[in-house]
Amino acid sequence: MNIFRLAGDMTHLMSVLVLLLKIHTIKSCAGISLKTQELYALVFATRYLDIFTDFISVYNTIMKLIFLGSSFSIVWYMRRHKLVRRSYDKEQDTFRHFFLVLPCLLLALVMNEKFTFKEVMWAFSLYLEAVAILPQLVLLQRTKNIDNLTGQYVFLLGAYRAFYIFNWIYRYFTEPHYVHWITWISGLVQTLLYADFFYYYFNSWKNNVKLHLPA
Amino acid sequence: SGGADVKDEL
Repeated sequence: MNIFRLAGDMTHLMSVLVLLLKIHTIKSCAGISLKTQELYALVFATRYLDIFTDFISVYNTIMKLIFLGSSFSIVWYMRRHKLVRRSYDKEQDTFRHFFLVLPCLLLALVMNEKFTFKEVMWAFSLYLEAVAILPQLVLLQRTKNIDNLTGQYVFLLGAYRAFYIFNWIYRYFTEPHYVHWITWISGLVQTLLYADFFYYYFNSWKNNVKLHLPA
Repeated sequence: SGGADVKDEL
């Protein structure tokens, strides 16, 4: 475990926990895309199929349990909690899961490290994670609503992406056989989507105007 | 080495 990996895991963890705690506390999920949250729950569920079969470390198992528990809790709040669900921008959050899930599944069937159920699901989870933020970005663009909650959430996710890339570079030079093309390429695509968002986020902050993303 | 090894990242 290097410092970049730890920082990446911690910002990732904070992004999910900050979102869950705020939804729990203020009983509102305004500006948050349920589609993106459901996709993340699916990402964790398909990636952590090894949770009971391969023991890596106590840290690893606990983190997986927290990610699974918190992502499904967020979805539960947004769908089932009687106050939270009222604040959900349902009419604006119209992105179809299907358009992201199907291509990722097909790509995972073709591009995987080994053609087994677990490996195909693992590749699928990486492809899906790369694009799962898209419904959130579409919702931001439509509602033009970038409050503190959404801003902090997307900022923490962006920090997680950046730290993971530093982690891969570090591991590539320090661990002789560390090569994971699928992880790196899908991770890079995901980070580029964030960079695009950050460009507009930073500009709107600098000019002290409301965020205005291009259509 | 890029094979179907144990994945230690989250």
